[in-house]
Amino acid sequence: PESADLRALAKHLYESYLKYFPLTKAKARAILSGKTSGSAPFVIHDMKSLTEGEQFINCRQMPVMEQRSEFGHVQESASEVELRFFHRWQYRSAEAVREVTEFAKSIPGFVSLDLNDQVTLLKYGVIEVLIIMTASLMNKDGMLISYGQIFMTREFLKSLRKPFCEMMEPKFEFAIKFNMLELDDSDMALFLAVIILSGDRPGLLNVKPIEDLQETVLQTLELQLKMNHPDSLQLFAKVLQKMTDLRQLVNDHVHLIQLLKKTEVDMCLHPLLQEIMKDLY
Amino acid sequence: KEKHKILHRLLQNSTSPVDL
Repeated sequence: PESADLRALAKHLYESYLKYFPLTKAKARAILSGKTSGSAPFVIHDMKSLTEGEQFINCRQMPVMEQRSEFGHVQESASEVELRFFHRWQYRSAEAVREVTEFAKSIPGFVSLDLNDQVTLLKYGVIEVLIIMTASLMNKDGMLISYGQIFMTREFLKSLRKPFCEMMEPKFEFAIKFNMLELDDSDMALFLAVIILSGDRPGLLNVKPIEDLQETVLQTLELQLKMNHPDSLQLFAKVLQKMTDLRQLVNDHVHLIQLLKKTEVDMCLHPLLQEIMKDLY
Repeated sequence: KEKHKILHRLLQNSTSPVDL
């Protein structure tokens, strides 16, 4: 009966993962390997294709002033294009934070935690979750963006000016190793919940109920990995080890963003991302 | 609480889309 409860939890979290996250790993892998019936993604590999591909970028959240005017074809410098692309990226990230928040709220027991602790768990967990989810969209040559409509090459991201060029490379390195574990979407749902329910985030008021919730999800993840990957030795331990790398990645990411804020006078950070990154590490 | 206004709002509003 206890294992039946854990299976039910795994099913529930997988269902809410499918409900809140628009691009699953299964779908992303199909697009990346060219196995979808739809059209192939638009490839951005240089400044010219970036300018052309902007029309495909899903930017529901962009303020009107950010949209290209009818005079958009007047000479634009590469740095303007880079900056505008970064803005769009940010708005998609803020939308992704909202998706992760809805997913967190669907974890049984999460909304009963102290509201301040819910905020702390999200503040510290959300970038880790987004990095893990981005790994699903990456291969060694590039990554899908805009809900899978665009493939942006790794070389192009590396060619941007400093410090933009340094933003994604560590995530690619992480993703290539993480993807070797071959987790599927149902495993990912549980792993993301484990990350969110970390009882050691700074400033938590009431750690015990968080640890209790995490313990149940950890047992579920362990059982799930044994059943889903019977031949993969020590997979549970390997997955948990990734949590250490993630913290370092987030730390480096936040420092890069802080550097950007100093060097790019025209850059304004989305208010939600500001809230999350302020005094994070 | 003021420091994390939007996060609070995202957590407290149920499924309705939040103006980010």
